[in-house]
Amino acid sequence: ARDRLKAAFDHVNTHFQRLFTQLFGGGKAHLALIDADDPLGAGLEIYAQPPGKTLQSLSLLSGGEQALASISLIFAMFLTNPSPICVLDEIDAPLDDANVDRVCNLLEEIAARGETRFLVITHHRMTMARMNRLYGVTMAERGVSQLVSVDLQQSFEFLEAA
Amino acid sequence: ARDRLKAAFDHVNTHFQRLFTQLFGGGKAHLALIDADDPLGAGLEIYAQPPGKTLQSLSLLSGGEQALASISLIFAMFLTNPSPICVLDEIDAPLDDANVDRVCNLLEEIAARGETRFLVITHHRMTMARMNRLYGVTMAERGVSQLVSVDLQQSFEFLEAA
Amino acid sequence: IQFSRLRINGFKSFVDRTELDIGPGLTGVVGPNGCGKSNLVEALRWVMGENSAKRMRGGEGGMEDVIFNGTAQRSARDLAEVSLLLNNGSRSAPAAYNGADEIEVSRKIERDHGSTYKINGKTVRARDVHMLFADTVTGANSPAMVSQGRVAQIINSKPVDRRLILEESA
Amino acid sequence: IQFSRLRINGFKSFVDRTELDIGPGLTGVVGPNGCGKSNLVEALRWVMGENSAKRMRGGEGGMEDVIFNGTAQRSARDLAEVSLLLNNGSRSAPAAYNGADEIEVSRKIERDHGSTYKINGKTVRARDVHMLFADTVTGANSPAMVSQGRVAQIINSKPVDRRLILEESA
Ligand SMILES: Nc1ncnc2c1ncn2[C@@H]1O[C@H](COP(=O)(O)OP(=O)(O)OP(=O)(O)O)[C@@H](O)[C@H]1O
Ligand SMILES: Nc1ncnc2c1ncn2[C@@H]1O[C@H](COP(=O)(O)OP(=O)(O)OP(=O)(O)O)[C@@H](O)[C@H]1O
Ligand SMILES: [Mg+2]
Ligand SMILES: [Mg+2]
Repeated sequence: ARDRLKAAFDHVNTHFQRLFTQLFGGGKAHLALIDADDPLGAGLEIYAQPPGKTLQSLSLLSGGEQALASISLIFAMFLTNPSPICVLDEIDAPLDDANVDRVCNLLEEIAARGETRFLVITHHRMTMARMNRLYGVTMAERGVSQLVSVDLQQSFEFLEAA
Repeated sequence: ARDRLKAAFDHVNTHFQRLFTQLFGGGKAHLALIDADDPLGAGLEIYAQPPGKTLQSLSLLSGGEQALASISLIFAMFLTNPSPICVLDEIDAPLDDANVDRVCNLLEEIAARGETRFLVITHHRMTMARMNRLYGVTMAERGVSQLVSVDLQQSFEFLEAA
Repeated sequence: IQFSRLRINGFKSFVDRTELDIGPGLTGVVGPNGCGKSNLVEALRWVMGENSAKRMRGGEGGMEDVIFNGTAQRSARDLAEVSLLLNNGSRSAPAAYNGADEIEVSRKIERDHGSTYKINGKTVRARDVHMLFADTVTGANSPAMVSQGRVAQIINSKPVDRRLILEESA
Repeated sequence: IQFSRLRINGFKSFVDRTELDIGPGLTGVVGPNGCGKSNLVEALRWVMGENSAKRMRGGEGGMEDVIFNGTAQRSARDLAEVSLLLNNGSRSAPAAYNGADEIEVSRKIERDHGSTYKINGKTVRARDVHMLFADTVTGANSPAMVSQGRVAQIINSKPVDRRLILEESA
């Protein structure tokens, strides 16, 4: 079990370092096992250095930077063991437009390999515009959900209206 | 202390019930002191019934509905003891457009009384468009924040670009 | 294998029969707050064998809270059913199911009777469903199922808890 | 009283002298992730007397973590100062300060020397600043100061903790 964890840590850390730099458009970061010599009792800490800033632990980053670092870790684990389905429920909520754009680039890059299908729940117009197809969920009848397929050329205005 | 808490609870609950219905565009909700007979040892629970749905506790609502109920509570406490300054740091992140619109209506209603000034941090275009004035914070020099005043007529595109 | 379709009936706010086609690439799901988007994600996790009611945002009623509990116009149901269609064209499923082109996994729950699983029409145990998804590197608690609030949870969790997440994905 | 201007120098990422005019109505603050928006909120809470380094997102360095700690191009500072200008045209300040048209509250911190407060140029104790703001129904921990993540914190807190929030606002 210890060897497996150590091997998983090394794989995930390698992916994490690359993904962090890709999603932040620069900078560097790494994972570390802390608080114990035995990996099975240790903690996983994230050390991040956004472009042009000093290296610090996750808690000193801004809200959006923390979210982006956490997304980098999630995808580092995903790439270590790719899965046929990936579901993302409003991961773009705290991100600015530049970071939403870079996250969408990453999704397109992974989707292009053809092994993984994505379900992406979002309120962000930029993310909606990058999807291959869109479903709208409405409650035309109060309390009853209905799924409708949305034509991508339609305007997104009506999608968010209650 | 017990009487003061009881009186505060009654005030906040009255405001909360009205604000919930205003922010959700219908439905009803109330606060309750639970788990102990003595208010000083009790817990504060939120019971909410979004329009057309059954009454349930906060944990069974959706992400956006929970945020909106929590915002109703924050403003219920604010209206019980109005303050000259109110700072809101990205409270609109989980909300859809219809709810962002209703929250902005509430802010304009309170601001119109003239006793409170608001600082509203947001990434949401709709919220930006409702402000009386806008400041942009940039890091033209990496790691160094600079404040610039933004002309409201300018397009918001550049504001979110890194 | 590829995930191709999710069928839902009587599960949470999806009281009417609903079908979601999961095509290749990126499928977006949008809609106002409280309309049922996260319920869709939970339907998918449930059919893949999620056995904790708390992780399904269940209240006092335990796992039966996933059954449609009624609105002003509609009465509550007694039954919820979700089925997931997997395309096995690439013949990459575990040996027991690899002969078929399509694999249909379904789960049904009835009030006071608990839930039952089926794979291609045959009743199986929860363990069999867990094994099927574990062998295809997915499952209700796979790191690739990022539920609402999960990103914030990872940020706010202690380093020891983050190591557990890493171990689960190993 | 009305809050009219915030002056910042050497506080977190605001190494250069910065002035934020707080006008009537709604003032929006926008910008990319990590540019310093929440640092502005913390500057305001700090000058109003916030005494917990943890609530200022401080690391190991305690309250000195609010002092600009340098970038690739700029060296770290030894001093941070924030001052807040209050307009007392409505003569609603507590008696001790009600004579003046304007009240300036400022706080300065130097490495290894701790922080000092001043009201209209006169050195005062932290308690005096707390009293000034408590009497004007605000302060670093007022329910009207909704920091980033606060809404989610209220949702996820236990009912007993929510009652404490209510008590603080009473
Ligand atoms: N068993 C059930 N029967 C009927 N309705 C249910 C049931 N369980 C949950 N719901 C309803 O589903 C709604 C929540 O839906 P969901 O969390 O999927 O919304 P969402 O679209 O994700 O919204 P958001 O954008 O705010 O995250 C709740 O309002 C709740 O009333
Ligand atoms: N003492 C300090 N000296 C210099 N920079 C600091 C100091 N403390 C924090 N920072 C920097 O401030 C940045 C965080 O800023 P802040 O949290 O205000 O961002 P934000 O604009 O609110 O972003 P978001 O939209 O993601 O919430 C961090 O990247 C951090 O490096
Ligand atoms: Mg949701
Ligand atoms: Mg922030």
